Amino acid sequence: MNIFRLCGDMSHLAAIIILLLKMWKTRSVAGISGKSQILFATVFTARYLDLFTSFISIYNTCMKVFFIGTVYFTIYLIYMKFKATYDSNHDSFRVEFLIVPVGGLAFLVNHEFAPLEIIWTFSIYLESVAILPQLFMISKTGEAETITSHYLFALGSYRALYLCNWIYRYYAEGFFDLIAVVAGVVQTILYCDFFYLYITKVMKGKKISLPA
Amino acid sequence: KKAKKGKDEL
Repeated sequence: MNIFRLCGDMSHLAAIIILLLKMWKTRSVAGISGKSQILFATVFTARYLDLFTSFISIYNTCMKVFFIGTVYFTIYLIYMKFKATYDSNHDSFRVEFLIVPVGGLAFLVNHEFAPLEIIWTFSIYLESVAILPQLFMISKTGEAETITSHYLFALGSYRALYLCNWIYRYYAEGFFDLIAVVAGVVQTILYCDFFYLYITKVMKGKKISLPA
Repeated sequence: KKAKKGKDEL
């Protein structure tokens, strides 16, 4: 564990808590993509199957259980409890266009051709693009509430901090996972446009609204 | 072996 990794994890944790607070306090899931949350649930479920096969640390186990628990709770809020506020018309990204190529790629490019390994690789690839339905929804409605912007900023920062963690680990420990690094770079690049809007607008007290 | 998998990460 290094400072980049810890900050990355805390940023990820903060993102999830910000999203839950937004939904709980406003009693609304407006502006939130249910499809992105379903993809994240798929990511966590696939990646954390190793909860049953290997123990790493109390910290590791607690974080995994928390991530899985909260993402399913988020889905429950979107599709059941606050269903009336869910904007399904604008959440129209075709997720099969992500799932199918990502699944194919996980089969073709992995560290080892074994079931758990392919599922892990699938989760890494899928995570890198799982935010696309959310970004698509914002581009469609042309705006994002400030609290949603904070959520996205924290969520995007998490993988960017992981990139710093991997650079550090490469020099400090000789650690290098090409699949995670490439997917992490792709994931971070997808947020760049949003990061720009966040810094130029949200940090100056304005909300994100795109020209029609 | 150079490649080590990030299984201790989240």
